[in-house]
Parts: sequence; C-alpha cells; structure tokens
Amino acid sequence: AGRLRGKDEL
Amino acid sequence: MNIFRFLGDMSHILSFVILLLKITQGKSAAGISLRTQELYMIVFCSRYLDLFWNFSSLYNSFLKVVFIACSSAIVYIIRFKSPQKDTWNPELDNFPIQYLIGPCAVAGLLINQDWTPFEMIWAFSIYLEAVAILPQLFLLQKQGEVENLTSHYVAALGAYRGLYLMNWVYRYFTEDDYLQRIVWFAGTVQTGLYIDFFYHYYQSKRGGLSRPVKLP
Repeated sequence: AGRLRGKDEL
Repeated sequence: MNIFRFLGDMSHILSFVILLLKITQGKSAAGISLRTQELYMIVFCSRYLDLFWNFSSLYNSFLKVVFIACSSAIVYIIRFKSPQKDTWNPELDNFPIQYLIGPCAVAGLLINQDWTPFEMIWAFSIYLEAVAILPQLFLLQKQGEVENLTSHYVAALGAYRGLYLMNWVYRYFTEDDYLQRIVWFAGTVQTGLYIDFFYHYYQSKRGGLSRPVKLP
C-alpha cells in the first residue's frame, strides 16, 4: 500500500 | 497481524531477552558470536531506516526501536564492556563476515523491489539477515558442544523464522495482494540454516535431561 509497499513486517 | 507473526515477533524478543540475560547475568559471552551480533545490528539499522517515514503501526515502530537498541547494546557489551569483552575469543569467532556483507550488498543492488536507494538497502538487510546466523553456527560447530542458554537462544531465533514462514503462507492464502518474493526466498534460506541445529537441539532435549547439545 503506497510507500509502505508491504513493509508492514519487522 | 496474525498469530504466527505475533508469536514470531515474541520469539524474536525472547531471543534478545535470553542473550541479554546470559551476557549480563552470566557476565560471559563465551560461545556467543560477536560477528553474528554485529551482522544483526547492521540488519536492523539498515532495514529500519524507514522508521522516520513509514508508519505502519505503533507496535511495528516500537519493536523496530527495541530491536535496534537491543542488538546495539549486545554488540557494545561484548565488544567494550568488562568482563564480557575478555570472554570473547577472536581466534574462534573469526568468520569472514565481509564475504557475507559483500554478496548481500550486490544482491540488494541488483534484486530489489523498487530501485530506490532505500529499497536497495532494505533488500540488502533482508538477504543479510538470512545469513547472519552463520558465524554463530560455525562457532558452535567448532566448540562441538552448545551451552544450555545459547542453545535456547538459537532455538528462539529459529522459532521466530519458522513462525514467520507460517505467517507468509497464511497471508498468501488470506490476502489477495500479498506478494513478497524477496522476503520469502531469504526467509526460507534462513530457516533452512536452522534445520540442522534443531535436529541436534531436539536430540539433546528429547531425553528430558539437559544434556548439552552436541554438534558433529
């Protein structure tokens, strides 16, 4: 999603 | 967030707690690879640069700070603090980490998600985390036996990665746009490195006795 580009994991 | 990922993060935190307890209470870093701890510090400092602009959740940001702080503290204690620094054996813990950092940096440059500087650094950190445990496993191999707490430390790390694999499978089947090939590939390689250790860890713990984990 946007800037996050799936980097919601540690 | 799903149960696998949550348990995976808790297992990761547990590994930090075990290691910090061991080196602060036990006052010794014997059997712990400073090289691996340095690699983890590089992994977290490079991957969590987005602390400043990517906000996914308080949980996420809080743990990023915790992981950077813990890995830095561990490196500091083993490198500079007495008496731990005298228990670190540079002859034994001498894995050439430049042969890990170099290829991971090249891989990060070539294979990443978005061709922006941060994406390259992020991919580098993902690849580096996959191989960061190698110096530790080599050190354990050399020593033949694994001290009890150290074995729990490596087991907690292995559990964290195994649970993350389950988290990716779960997300793949429950979310429609979830695709993280870089993370899946690196995570699978990383978990594979633990399989051998887990085999010996299980053998030694199976009898219920706290026989030390023996590596061939």
